Amino acid sequence: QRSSLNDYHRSKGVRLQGPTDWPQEEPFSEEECASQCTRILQCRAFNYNLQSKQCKLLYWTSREQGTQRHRHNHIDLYEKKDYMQECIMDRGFAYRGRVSKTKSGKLCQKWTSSVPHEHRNTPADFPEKGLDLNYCRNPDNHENGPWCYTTDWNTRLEDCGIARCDQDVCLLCNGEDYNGFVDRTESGRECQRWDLSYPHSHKYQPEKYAEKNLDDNYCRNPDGSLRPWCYTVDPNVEREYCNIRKCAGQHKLKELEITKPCFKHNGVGYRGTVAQTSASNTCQRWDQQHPHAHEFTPENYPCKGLDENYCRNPDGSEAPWCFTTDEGIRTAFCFQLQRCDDDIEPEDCYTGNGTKYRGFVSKTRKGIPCQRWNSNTPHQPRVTPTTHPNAGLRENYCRNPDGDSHGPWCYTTNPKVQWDYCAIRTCEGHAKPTNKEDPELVTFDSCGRREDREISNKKSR
Amino acid sequence: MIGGRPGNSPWTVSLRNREGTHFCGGSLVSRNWIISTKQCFSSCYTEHRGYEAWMGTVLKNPMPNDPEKQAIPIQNVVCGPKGSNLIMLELERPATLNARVALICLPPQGYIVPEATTCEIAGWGETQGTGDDNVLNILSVPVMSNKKCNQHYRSHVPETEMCAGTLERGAGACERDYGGPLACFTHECWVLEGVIIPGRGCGRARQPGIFVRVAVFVDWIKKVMAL
Repeated sequence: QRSSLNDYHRSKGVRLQGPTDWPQEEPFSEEECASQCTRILQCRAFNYNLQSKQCKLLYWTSREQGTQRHRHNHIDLYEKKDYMQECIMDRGFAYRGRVSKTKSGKLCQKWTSSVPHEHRNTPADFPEKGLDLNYCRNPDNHENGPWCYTTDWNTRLEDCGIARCDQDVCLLCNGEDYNGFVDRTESGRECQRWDLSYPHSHKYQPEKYAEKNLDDNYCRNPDGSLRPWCYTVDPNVEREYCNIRKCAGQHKLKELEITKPCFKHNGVGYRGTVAQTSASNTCQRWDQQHPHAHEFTPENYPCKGLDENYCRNPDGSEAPWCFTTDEGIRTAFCFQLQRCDDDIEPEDCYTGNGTKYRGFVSKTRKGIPCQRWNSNTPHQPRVTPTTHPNAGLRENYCRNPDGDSHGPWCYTTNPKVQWDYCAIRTCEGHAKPTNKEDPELVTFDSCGRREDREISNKKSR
Repeated sequence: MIGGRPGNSPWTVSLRNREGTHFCGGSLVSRNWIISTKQCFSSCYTEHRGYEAWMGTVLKNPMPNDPEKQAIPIQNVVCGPKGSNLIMLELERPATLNARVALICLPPQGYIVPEATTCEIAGWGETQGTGDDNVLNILSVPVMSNKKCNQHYRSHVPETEMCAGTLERGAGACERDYGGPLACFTHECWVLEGVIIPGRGCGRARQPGIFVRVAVFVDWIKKVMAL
């Protein structure tokens, strides 16, 4: 049940423009399009329009000169994996990468040339073997992998020493950062694409887990397993681990900030010594299997700081957690842990609620630069110098045109954060005034009413 | 919920992570917006794609084809003012209001709920053997003044928070109830006066529950929905 898309690398929302166009677009499904491109030797990629269901085959991949990638909401680009990878699977017969030097550094001879070495492996005779320019290839499926004739008169041919994909990128820790190209499990089964739900339907859709690099059908570790794995194309085997080389030396997680008295983000880097959950359950030691047996041992997860029985987050949950010593409660969060303050240092102060603030701070409490009040991008403001002419809405300075009781604010230049409060505090000795509404004047219309099922049941009885 | 009992709270929503597991509660304040606590979320600025709000059912694990259940993806989160511990979650599409899904009212800005007002908290959190973990549980709790509450918390409860609960052991919010509502009945309507935040332990003696005092942040809530 393998999909023909398995041979392709997908770039979502990208349209590739090449120097010459394929004659026409045709209506196909993505998979039919992939099958057709696979059948045609000259086809290296295709654009698929999700709206019109049109398929446009391409002579090029985005690695070729003269091509341009454009953002496009409805078009995905699929490129043959063989042209995108600089490592080999098996003996590298399908290798279509761009290495053109041998392992000793000699420049390769063009396959079309017979100087300095005459040979019979010409592109004209073997168009299916991908003998492009002077790139290393393995037209005879030699056990040493891709090779080439060299431009050195004294060396007819030499191996290129291209790494195998399972050796090329090694695993750090339990491979949660792995983004290599292995697409086979340890038993040799081909992996199912993460963006497909057959033969196995699953929850790891790439759109949902954007930060997990669930590309194509490569082995990945989105769930904090022992090592990278994938769903397989074998309907009888749902998922298997992949066999990928572990890196030598000390393992540590990339770009992980270690914190102790508090935790940041979801607390994967928390290394404090709290050993109780927010429900006051005592944590079980990570190196023990009682009362709860588990795989989160310090040996299995050397980079996750699984010391003693401290709250930790080895699997990327919402917050640090632990197994508890209570037999009836397997795991519990340590939500009571303090979050580290991630606000930047305030640069100025304001009095009252800041409506009279006319200072020059122009960034939010998280450090995002403010959008100019008279600009319409990235946010279309409702509060402008025209709507609030007396509010001092100059440049992109923080202001409080609407009398917000939490202080000056601004629209931000981050498209995902419309507005936020600014990096300004209340001045020493000035308390924030509290806004109060007269409760008698507040009316509720359609909220806060419910059908009391218990009472209606009693009535019906 | 320690010491609660099964009940109906149509504005209480279950927040689900990308695995579909319930991890915190929330309150529906408009068809597009939910209020919860920031402590349930890893960050205000990361992707929350795949997270959902479930409503319309009192069961923690309803059948996948439950016709009453509304599972709506969260498309955006907005963190509250400094010190508020609040987060607002924008829904990808509006919730459909019916007998099982309803909005809770917001209190007047700055309103202080009188001491001894009986309110209720709701959630699908742990019961620690005091009830059924698989259904929404509700517990009635009397409001306690901050002055009295601070006698038990060494003056650590600021004016932006409020207390409710009894001093006896065995009743209160617990793990996975956080973010849910403290709702008080005023003028014939249920009003969201507090948001459940994590304390130390669940249902401990002489430790009333602590909640974010929503009335302090109503202007922010309305502004987020309006802008």
